Amino acid sequence: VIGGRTSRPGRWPWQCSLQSDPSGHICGCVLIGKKWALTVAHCFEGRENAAVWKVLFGINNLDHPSAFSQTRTVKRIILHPRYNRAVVDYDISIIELDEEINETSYVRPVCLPSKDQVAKPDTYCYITGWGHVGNRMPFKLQEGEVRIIPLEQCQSYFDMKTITSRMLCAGYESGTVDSCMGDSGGPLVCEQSEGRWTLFGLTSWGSVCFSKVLGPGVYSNVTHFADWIQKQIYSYTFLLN
Amino acid sequence: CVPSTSCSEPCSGVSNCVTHNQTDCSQCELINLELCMNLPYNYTTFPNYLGHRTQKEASLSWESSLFPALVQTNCYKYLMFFACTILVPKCDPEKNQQIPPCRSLCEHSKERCESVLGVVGLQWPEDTYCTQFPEDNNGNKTCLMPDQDVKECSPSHFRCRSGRCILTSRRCDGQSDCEDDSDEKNCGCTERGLFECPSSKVCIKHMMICDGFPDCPGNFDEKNCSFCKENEMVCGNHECVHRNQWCDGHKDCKDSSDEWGCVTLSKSTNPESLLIVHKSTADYHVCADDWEEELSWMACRQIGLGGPPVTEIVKEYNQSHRRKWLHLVPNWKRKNISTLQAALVRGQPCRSKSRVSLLCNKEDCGRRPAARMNKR
Repeated sequence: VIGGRTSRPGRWPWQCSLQSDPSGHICGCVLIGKKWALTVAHCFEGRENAAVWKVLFGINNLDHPSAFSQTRTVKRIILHPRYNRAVVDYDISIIELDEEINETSYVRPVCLPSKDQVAKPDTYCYITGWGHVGNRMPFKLQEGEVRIIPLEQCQSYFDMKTITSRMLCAGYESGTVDSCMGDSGGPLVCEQSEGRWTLFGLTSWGSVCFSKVLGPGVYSNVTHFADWIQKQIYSYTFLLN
Repeated sequence: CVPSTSCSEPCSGVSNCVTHNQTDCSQCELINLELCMNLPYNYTTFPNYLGHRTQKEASLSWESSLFPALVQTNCYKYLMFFACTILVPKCDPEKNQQIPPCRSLCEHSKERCESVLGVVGLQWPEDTYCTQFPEDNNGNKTCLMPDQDVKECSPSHFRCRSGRCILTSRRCDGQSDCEDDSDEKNCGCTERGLFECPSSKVCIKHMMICDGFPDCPGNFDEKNCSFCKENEMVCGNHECVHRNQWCDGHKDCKDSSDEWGCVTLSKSTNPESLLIVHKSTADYHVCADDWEEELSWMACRQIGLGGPPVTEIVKEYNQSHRRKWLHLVPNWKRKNISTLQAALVRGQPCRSKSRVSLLCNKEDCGRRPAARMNKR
């Protein structure tokens, strides 16, 4: 996260780290149920084998796993069948964990939006991740506040890329706070009523975040996929085992 | 990995070695960079002439935004061809060898377009020193020059009559993007080889019709896709399945849609709601005979809610009113069922004349721990 700050441990209990040996952290992910997490499809390009991945929860410092952290291996990766790597459209995938997480105050799922619940333009939400901070890769989880930007306005920043309804834009024209390489798959969450946080976006793509080209970040629009996510989880939980 | 002796999957695009060095990775790969899909070659190799290590890095680079924007100024007919030869350099699949653009192509691009960039205060990309590229061919194909018929705009761009390239999504959007308005002419879907969504002007590709994903407003592209018999139901993917197989606990549609939404709770002002199971295209109440708590858990989980459930057995006083009931199959525990609907059958008498009512809890989500307080 560019322009963010180091997060307090346990502040974002749904944030997880998708890791593969020997590289370690490769992408972010988001816990949405005891056995299910979301990330973006492009994290699995060339590595679709579930066996090579593990998922870390309840972690703040990647270098010092705490007593509150939990690790799970991946049972199944469900890529969106329309994922298009050339235009980074339908960039979403579901991860089934090998076993349920133990819910604690450090490891807890985020709420999913209903299919008519949208992130309203000009509202402020948060992004988190262990991605690039501009001059280095951080060990500690970073957080940044971003503003939701209407799609038409967002398209004006990306003259040569198509912004589709499967995407959500957030950030600032000046790029002061933005997600960056390594944040992919991590959450964009907005606070709803009663202090509950809902997942509206997954970090997907943007301009080269620490270059001269600025603009907002582009996130997978979770609302668009709400129905697909629910049906996949239902089918794999009740019908295929 | 160099210099250590650890082993890693080579050339995956992700650097696994501690020193982040991956050597001998210059293998040809298919071009997937959207901007450069119209090249007279299909294979590329990395790193490219701008120092990008992968196509993804190239696609998100400053240069991949800069060059297409510059094309719009009409500064040089072959600018985009040159840009692509350095963004996704040609790879000779036989020799696994990178083929650079010719020096004159680089020089012409720079001569004609660098000054245009200067007007808006931008600089010609670094790392594009033309002297690094070989002099023009003398019949040998050691460097690339454009053919006469090279297209200036990539497939995801529309070429204005004036020569400018604009993003395809800007064509026919009601706003003129070409100076000659050519992007707002001939806008019918059919004229563009696309399908027009009924009752809207939205155009979609023909391959998107009846593919199981709604693209038109009102889901019109996913309607009238099947011709099922009277005793059949339509699956989400447009297969036809016999109505008796709908919500029977077995997946009959390939996309499982025959088993979706089979268990619900009736809308009620009371905390508890009657359990309703959809089976063979009709809604049924569930007879409370031999009901067990385990089934209440299963019902709540299927609905997408959690527990612990509160189960209530509701007596049916109105005996004259004929209810539709489902009844538990004998020995359902031995049948290794995974859904409630698989444990229920029609046509059995309900001895208790009572139905099942449930209160499920919403699974907790989205809560952050409260900040710890410290006395100061």
